[in-house]
Amino acid sequence: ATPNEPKDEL
Amino acid sequence: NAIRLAGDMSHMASFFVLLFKINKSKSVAGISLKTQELYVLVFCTRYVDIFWNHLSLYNSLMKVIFIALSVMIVYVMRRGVPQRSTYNPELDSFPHHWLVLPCVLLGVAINQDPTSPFEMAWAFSIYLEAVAIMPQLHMVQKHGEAENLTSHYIFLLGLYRVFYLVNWVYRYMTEDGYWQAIVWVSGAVQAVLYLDFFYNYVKSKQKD
Repeated sequence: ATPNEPKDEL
Repeated sequence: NAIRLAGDMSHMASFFVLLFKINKSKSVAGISLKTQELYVLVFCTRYVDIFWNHLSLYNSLMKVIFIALSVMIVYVMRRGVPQRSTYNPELDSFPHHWLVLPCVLLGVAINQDPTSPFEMAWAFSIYLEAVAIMPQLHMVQKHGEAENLTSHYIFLLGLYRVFYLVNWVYRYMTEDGYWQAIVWVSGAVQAVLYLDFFYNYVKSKQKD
């Protein structure tokens, strides 16, 4: 993930 | 993907096993309140983005469920009658401040965007989750052996971690540019902490 990309895992 | 879903499901199952145990046996003996409170801290600092990141209904819903279930467990342990009188603080003696403090420093120092407080909080939660089980494992060691449901609970938590590790390998191979150094290293550390427990868990199941 690039910085500030929404976190898609829990 | 299915591997990650399996991870989330075993994670959620772990909460339910623990809630079932403390409701049915009316006892929280052998359960570390410190570990449970650390998990509340982990979820509350990681899921701040619930207010602005709406990736999917699944993600948002699971975040709410994880926060709610972890708060519920701490609530029963602290306020539940008769559960609160069955807690053994003298066995729950792991110096948890020594887990939180380094994680705060690491979260501030190593994150995905040093200008963003959210990224610091998020990185902190990743680091803290990696070590949050330590008070619980320490308690199991002091107790000698964990009750059946308690050991199932810890097993499910470790299983969740293993599924996530495999999921990362899978995503790395199938998704272009998928790269999550902080999460991978912390996740690997977290998995290593369970090795000794897994070994004993499988051994005692074979004996049964």
